[in-house]
Amino acid sequence: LKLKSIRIYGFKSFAEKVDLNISGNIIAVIGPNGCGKSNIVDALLWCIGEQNPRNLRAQNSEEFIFNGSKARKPLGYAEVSVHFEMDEDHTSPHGKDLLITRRIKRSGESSYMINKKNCRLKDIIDILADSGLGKSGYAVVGQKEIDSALTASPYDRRIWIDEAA
Amino acid sequence: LKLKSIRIYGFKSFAEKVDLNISGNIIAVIGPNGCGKSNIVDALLWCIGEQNPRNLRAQNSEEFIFNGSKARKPLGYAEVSVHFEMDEDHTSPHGKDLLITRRIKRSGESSYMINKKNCRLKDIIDILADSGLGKSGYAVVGQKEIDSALTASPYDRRIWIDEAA
Amino acid sequence: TKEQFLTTFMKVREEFKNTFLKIFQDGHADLILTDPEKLLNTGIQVEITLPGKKKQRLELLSGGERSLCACALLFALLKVNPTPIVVLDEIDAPLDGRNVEKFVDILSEHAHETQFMLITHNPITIESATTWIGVTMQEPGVTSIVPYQPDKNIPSSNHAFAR
Amino acid sequence: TKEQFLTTFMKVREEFKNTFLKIFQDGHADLILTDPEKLLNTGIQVEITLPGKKKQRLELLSGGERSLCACALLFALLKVNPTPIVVLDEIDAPLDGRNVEKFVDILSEHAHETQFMLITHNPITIESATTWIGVTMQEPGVTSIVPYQPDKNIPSSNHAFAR
Ligand SMILES: Nc1ncnc2c1ncn2[C@@H]1O[C@H](COP(=O)(O)OP(=O)(O)OP(=O)(O)O)[C@@H](O)[C@H]1O
Ligand SMILES: Nc1ncnc2c1ncn2[C@@H]1O[C@H](COP(=O)(O)OP(=O)(O)OP(=O)(O)O)[C@@H](O)[C@H]1O
Ligand SMILES: [Mg+2]
Ligand SMILES: [Mg+2]
Repeated sequence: LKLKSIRIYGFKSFAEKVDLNISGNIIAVIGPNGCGKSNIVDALLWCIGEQNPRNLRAQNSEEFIFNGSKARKPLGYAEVSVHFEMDEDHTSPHGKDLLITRRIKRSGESSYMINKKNCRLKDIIDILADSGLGKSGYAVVGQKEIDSALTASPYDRRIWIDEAA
Repeated sequence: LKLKSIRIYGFKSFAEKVDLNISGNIIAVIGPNGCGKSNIVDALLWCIGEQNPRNLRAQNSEEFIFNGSKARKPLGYAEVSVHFEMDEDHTSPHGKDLLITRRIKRSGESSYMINKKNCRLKDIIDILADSGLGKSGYAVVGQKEIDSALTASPYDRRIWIDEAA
Repeated sequence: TKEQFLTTFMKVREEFKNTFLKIFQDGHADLILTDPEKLLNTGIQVEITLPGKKKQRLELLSGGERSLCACALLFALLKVNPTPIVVLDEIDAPLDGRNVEKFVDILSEHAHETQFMLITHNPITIESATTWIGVTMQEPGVTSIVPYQPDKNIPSSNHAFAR
Repeated sequence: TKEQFLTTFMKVREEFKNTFLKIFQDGHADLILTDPEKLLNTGIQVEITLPGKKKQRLELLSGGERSLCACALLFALLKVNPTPIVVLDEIDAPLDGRNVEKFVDILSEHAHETQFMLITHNPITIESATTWIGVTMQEPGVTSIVPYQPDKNIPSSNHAFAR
């Protein structure tokens, strides 16, 4: 499974649609403080099924949607699409390319799509689990989190082994 | 009040006596990871009266004393001396120069000195409070602590104002 | 006493607004008493509006934005009640190059009344200092002090200081 | 199941020791089960002895030492169970120049099996990347993406990336 692109519209500070094209295996994301780098990480996690707003630095799901700036009004919905390319040996009912889309409206209504066809969250979680991108916590280390990996409680640490098992 | 020098022996990773000579008003402390930079901050705070080992990244006061390395045995005591120069307008019974020394033995016995004469902790705290170096929390911001200044509880924040009052 | 607390609070609040504007040029910062009727018990809310953005909860600020706003509060307290010595341990770590420059500028303004001891890996902060103390472990586990000049690195087992 | 947990634990422990030695060249790292009789409930202790130093509690490690040991554990887990994508947000912030180089070396070894997305301000990490995404706010409050080449900074309101 390879990450090919991320498209973000209306999610947090992304008032305008942006396309992130990704090639190569070491991708550096660079920019000044407060410009939206960690928001990209939140967008990716949210799209592939993260359910707890706390894990995305938000109090509730409404805080996922662009809530305006000095010059702009808040938007009505947020949508993130992540394009994956499956490995040679992984055949999936959806073919070689996998476009996962998640959308949320201010009303709280959330919808998911695989290759532009409506699906359930469970479908997304299943297909990603097959390809190794399960919910393993150690695949995303948020800002300032690296320190707690060692000083976490002994019980927390076993979770990393459980996920690797 | 100006900081002139810090002498450290036996405190944490300072197995050999070192003298830090300080001049100027912006002093940069530079060095690789794990070499003892934050230990200098702990030494300074301890010397001027910090009583809680937790605020000095230690569980108990024995962890202040050099506990050995591969090539060296643990030491029996730690001693830190800080040399301050009083301002022109501050006359103190101890004269223009103030040498504050604190020593601790493995037995837990701690002793204080001002200009090489034994004194009590209270004497040190009083003389420093007069010169503006009271126990104000905002005078020392430890590693990774800057973040919590804003996200601390509203009650914690008032403490900073109380100290400034 | 109550009066002392209130007077100091008003002064710090004023300075916080000023320092914030000095750092961010626009936007707005404020300190609000959570319970103004009970001055001896009240907490303090911090409200921040960054330039061009809407006012929002502090948790929504980015890592660097939060650190910079905390610096503004620190400098406001120092203005109201300068202490002779301040020690800052890697306070510049979350900041990008431009924000480190802003931090160093404001710090230099306070350096007449206060001595600052800064532990840092950042070349911009290192360059702004007047004195340098090189710390290393030439023998493993044992701290030693070596001379350091900003134009050349210390001779030590860990020579690369460049960040 | 119990057997799965134990087999994985033993593998991660082995890899943790190896990765630690790759980073530190000496010293010793280990993972210990707090309650080996109850495999489904046991916690995991991390024990670290840095080169030339004595074994001590994790809290006594410095900020940079702790982050580097956490990286060793992360890479050990990746070795045992590689995941296709890993995102690391400013994991290099506490590290000095030499340790960033070590981190980047180990990361590059894993980059055959795993795609890494690294948010960073550190020039050494930026240079090690194969692709760069410049993020900025040309309009306040609104994120936009701009091309970025490591030899020149992005044209943005906050151009100074140098750390
Ligand atoms: N729902 C939202 N609507 C509009 N803006 C938002 C929303 N949620 C967060 N933001 C903005 O996103 C910004 C933070 O972005 P982010 O945390 O990604 O910064 P960053 O690039 O990681 O910065 P740093 O280098 O300091 O970590 C904040 O300034 C905040 O105002
Ligand atoms: N009582 C003690 N005896 C011997 N060594 C000690 C003692 N207490 C702490 N240390 C050592 O001090 C080292 C940590 O030093 P310190 O935290 O000052 O590093 P630092 O220079 O601030 O590094 P960083 O840049 O990573 O923050 C640890 O490696 C630890 O082994
Ligand atoms: Mg960030
Ligand atoms: Mg430190």
